[in-house]
Amino acid sequence: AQVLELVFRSAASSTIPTLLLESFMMGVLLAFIPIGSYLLYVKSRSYMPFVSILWMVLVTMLTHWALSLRDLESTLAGRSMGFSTSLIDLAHAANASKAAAHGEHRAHHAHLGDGAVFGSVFVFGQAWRHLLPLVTETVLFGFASSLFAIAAYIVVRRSCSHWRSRFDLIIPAMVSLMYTLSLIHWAIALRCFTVLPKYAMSGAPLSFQTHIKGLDISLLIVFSLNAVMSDSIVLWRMCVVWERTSSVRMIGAVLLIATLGLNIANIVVLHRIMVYTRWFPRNSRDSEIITTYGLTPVGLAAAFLSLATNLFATVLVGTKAWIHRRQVSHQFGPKTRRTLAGRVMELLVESGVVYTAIWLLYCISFFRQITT
Amino acid sequence: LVTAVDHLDGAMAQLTSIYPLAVFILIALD
Repeated sequence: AQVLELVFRSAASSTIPTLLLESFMMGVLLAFIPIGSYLLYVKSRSYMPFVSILWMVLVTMLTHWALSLRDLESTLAGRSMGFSTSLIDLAHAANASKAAAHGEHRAHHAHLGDGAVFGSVFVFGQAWRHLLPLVTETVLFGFASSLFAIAAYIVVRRSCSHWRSRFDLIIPAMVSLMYTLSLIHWAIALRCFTVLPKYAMSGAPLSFQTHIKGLDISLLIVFSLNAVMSDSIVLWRMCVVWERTSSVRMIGAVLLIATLGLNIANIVVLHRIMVYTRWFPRNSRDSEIITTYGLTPVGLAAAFLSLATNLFATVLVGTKAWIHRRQVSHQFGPKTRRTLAGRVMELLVESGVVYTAIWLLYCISFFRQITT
Repeated sequence: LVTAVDHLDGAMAQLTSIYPLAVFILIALD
């Protein structure tokens, strides 16, 4: 157990920070290399050898990162040391060695023992549960940071040449706010992860639960704000595409108010459950590690309403794109090239379909694990 | 990918901000 504690300490202080940095860089490369390759390809075909080198670098880095992650997982699960680090298996092993030392046969009575080492292994275990969501989030945060840098460059370049009005800056401003919120979310998730190994190493009493609950609520508030803003952008785009038709605007407003209300209600309910330990009906099949929408009926309603909002907006934009294409081919003949408005609408539909599919997967994950 | 799909609770906060950013850049590139 003491060796295990040392291995965990070393993982927390050196291996995991390196892996997180590598994960962030993976996200950055996953954004810059495809966009850079596209720009070089459009500029001149003579850049193709350079582009293929970039992709080879990306594949090598991805392989290295995936192997590092697998190696870390195998260390934390104890496979590289030849035993299981699950608390029950450790208790069995400890009891078996005690029984052997005293010449008794008590190995089948597993209990956690009284040593501080078991407490420390338990808290480390809590930290490792937060690790994989954090690694995923760090890769995506690196990806979002690169996209934000590229978007900021586009906005600055355009503001020097042509912005028609201040209204054009609303979307860049909202996107900046959303990026800031996702930065805060990542910072809190990182804090959640770093607090636990510190408690484990200090050997302090298990008072970390209150601390972690506060951080979990903060994560939920930031995420809910981002989800509501993302839905509002989707609905706003739908209204613009439908040239602000009053019925579409009204449905959009109702959906937005309902999403906002359910998100606030979900935060209130989860705060009562976590902080005041009040009883509420709960979804026992929820597989989330960071509790968001999956635990209570109110949260599930908020998540499914967001899914419905995205689906509804995508279908309406798709319908408008189809009507637009029919009108263009009717007026200028079937072989007319796609117009700018048509291309933008197609892009909105395609991205809407991808985002809706991700929300659908997310909603399924509240009831069963997606992979085995 | 398996890690990402199994841990959408960590990923969704980032994906909500990636979505509008990606659409903005794709329209600008187009």
